[in-house]
Amino acid sequence: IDAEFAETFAAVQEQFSHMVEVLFPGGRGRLLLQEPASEDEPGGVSVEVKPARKLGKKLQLLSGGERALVAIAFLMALVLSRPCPFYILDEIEAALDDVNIGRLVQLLRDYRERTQFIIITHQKRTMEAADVLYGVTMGPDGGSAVVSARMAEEEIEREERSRTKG
Amino acid sequence: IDAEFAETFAAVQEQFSHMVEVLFPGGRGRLLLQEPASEDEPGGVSVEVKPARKLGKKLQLLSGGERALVAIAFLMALVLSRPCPFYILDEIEAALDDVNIGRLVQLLRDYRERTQFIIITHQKRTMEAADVLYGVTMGPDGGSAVVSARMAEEEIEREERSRTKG
Amino acid sequence: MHLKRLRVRGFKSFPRATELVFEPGVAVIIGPNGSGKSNLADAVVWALGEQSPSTVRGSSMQDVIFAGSDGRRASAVAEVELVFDNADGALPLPTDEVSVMRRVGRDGGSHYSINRSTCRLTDVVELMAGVGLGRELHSIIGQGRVEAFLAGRPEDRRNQIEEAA
Amino acid sequence: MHLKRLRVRGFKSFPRATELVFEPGVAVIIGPNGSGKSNLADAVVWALGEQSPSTVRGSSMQDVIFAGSDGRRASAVAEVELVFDNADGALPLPTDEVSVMRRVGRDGGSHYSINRSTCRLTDVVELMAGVGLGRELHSIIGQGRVEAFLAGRPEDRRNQIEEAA
Ligand SMILES: Nc1ncnc2c1ncn2[C@@H]1O[C@H](COP(=O)(O)OP(=O)(O)OP(=O)(O)O)[C@@H](O)[C@H]1O
Ligand SMILES: Nc1ncnc2c1ncn2[C@@H]1O[C@H](COP(=O)(O)OP(=O)(O)OP(=O)(O)O)[C@@H](O)[C@H]1O
Ligand SMILES: [Mg+2]
Ligand SMILES: [Mg+2]
Repeated sequence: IDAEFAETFAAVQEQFSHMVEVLFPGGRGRLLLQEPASEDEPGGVSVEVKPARKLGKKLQLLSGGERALVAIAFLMALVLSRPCPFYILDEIEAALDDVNIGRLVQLLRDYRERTQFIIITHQKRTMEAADVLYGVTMGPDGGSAVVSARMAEEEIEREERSRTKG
Repeated sequence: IDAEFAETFAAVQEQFSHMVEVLFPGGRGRLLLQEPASEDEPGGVSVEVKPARKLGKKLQLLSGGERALVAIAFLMALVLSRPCPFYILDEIEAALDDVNIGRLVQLLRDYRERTQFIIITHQKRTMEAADVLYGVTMGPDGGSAVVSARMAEEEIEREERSRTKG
Repeated sequence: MHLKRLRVRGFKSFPRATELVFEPGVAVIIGPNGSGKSNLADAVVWALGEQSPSTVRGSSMQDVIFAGSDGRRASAVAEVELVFDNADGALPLPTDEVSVMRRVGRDGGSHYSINRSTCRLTDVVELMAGVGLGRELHSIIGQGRVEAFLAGRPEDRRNQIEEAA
Repeated sequence: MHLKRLRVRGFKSFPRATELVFEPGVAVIIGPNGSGKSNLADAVVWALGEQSPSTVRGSSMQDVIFAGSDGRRASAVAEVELVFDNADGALPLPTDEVSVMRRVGRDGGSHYSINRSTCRLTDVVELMAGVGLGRELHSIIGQGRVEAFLAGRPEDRRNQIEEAA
């Protein structure tokens, strides 16, 4: 188990540093394997990130958006080293600004050949990454239904029009 | 203390029901005062919300966006019954869809005479509510600076251009 | 291997049989607040054997069964079927598609099946562990959970890497 | 009464004296991730007497002092001043503006002042409680905390209403 873990850890570690450079231009990041706490417990994995121009910090002091970006870097490092057959990501870009949503969209496009991404979002920007778009609406009887995204967008526009006229 | 609380509670309760009707068109909501748990402990306040077409539900089963809307209804009920001198709201609309951000923006416009709102956001829609817009940027020396919003928007556009060319 | 079809019936806010057909690549799901998007993510987590109600945002396992609405009576059964593309043989089964299904009634007992034949929970868990979809299901990040994905303790991060190994 | 000016120096990511002038109505603050927006909200919470480091997202009270960056040395002192418009006399002080200031050095002791004369923490807390800005500070909702604003226990909601009373 140790040799296998060591190999996987090395791959994830390398990819994580690379992903941090992509998501934090001018920044640096790394994963570190801690000393085992006791005989029977393996060491944990700690994370260090230094955004450009700033001192390296405890994760806790980073901003909401920066912490989300570090988590996305870790996720993508797993995708690149040991991909699962599919990923479901529910509004993971909610805390990101437009530029960082753009960087995420670019990553999804770059790695769509490696695995399947199913993304739930409200951001128009994220929709640009889609190969296929699905819409979910709440029907008149109070039950959910899946419609073509065209219809979902029309419903959103219809609600919007009735809100501004109302 | 009791008479004062009772009067405030009645005012907040009335405004909460009104706010839920605004934020959940066709829905209903109310605040309820629970029986005191013991002699020396007053009763707590419970919340019930029934979105349109759905059964009334435990708050836990509502969606992320619906829960944020209920919290905003409660906040606005306090603003309308016992306003504080100012409110600072940090990305409170992150989980909302465009239509609901529109409803929030409308509320901020409607009640801007009653109190002062200071809103932190990434959403272009929310910026429409602004009387005054401020930009914060991270300077080249790694320290934050406040600039005119014009400059902040230009910096966001500049980063965006360098991302898409880069 | 990828997720080819997701079918739900009587699961959370979906009273009627509803199916999404997925392709490889990037699929994006949009819709108003409260329309049922995150319930679809919960459906996948639940079908793969989730035992804790709070992971699918309920307080009891009955909370996954459609509880009724203004226009419809409550459902008696919640059912979710995942169909995986297995043309590459990633799953040790002889078929080009592999179906994993979970069903629960009001009496509480869950019923699992692989390729429509009844099996136990451990069979589903073992089948999925073989392709990196271990108990922690690191490949499904729920709403509001992206920061928690990394904010755990160092041991948690080690587990995530071990599962991927 | 409204918040007229917010001035920070050496507080979190703001090494230089920085001032925002606010009007009544709706002020909106934008800026890239990590630029310092939420630090401004923390500055207001801190100046009004916050005692717990975790509420201003630090692990110790020293974390509020600018710790340095690639281009600048660390600050020795963190200072925040809030200036309120008091033309309506909402605050029981004879001036048209009321300033509340907090300063802390590396040695740890906080220094409070009202209208630039030294006072105790309890003086600041009492002054603000008179206008509905009690200990809980329900009027400041931090990032990611909007659901928690309502999700507390029923006793918490009662407290929020009592403070407003
Ligand atoms: N067992 C159930 N029966 C009926 N409705 C249910 C059940 N469980 C959840 N719901 C309903 O499903 C709705 C929430 O769905 P979901 O969380 O998927 O929304 P969403 O599309 O993700 O919204 P958001 O964009 O706000 O995150 C709620 O309104 C809730 O009442
Ligand atoms: N004491 C300190 N000294 C120097 N920098 C600090 C200090 N405390 C926090 N910071 C820095 O401030 C930055 C975060 O600021 P803040 O949380 O205000 O960002 P934000 O503009 O709200 O971003 P987001 O849009 O992602 O929420 C972090 O990068 C953090 O490293
Ligand atoms: Mg959701
Ligand atoms: Mg922030």
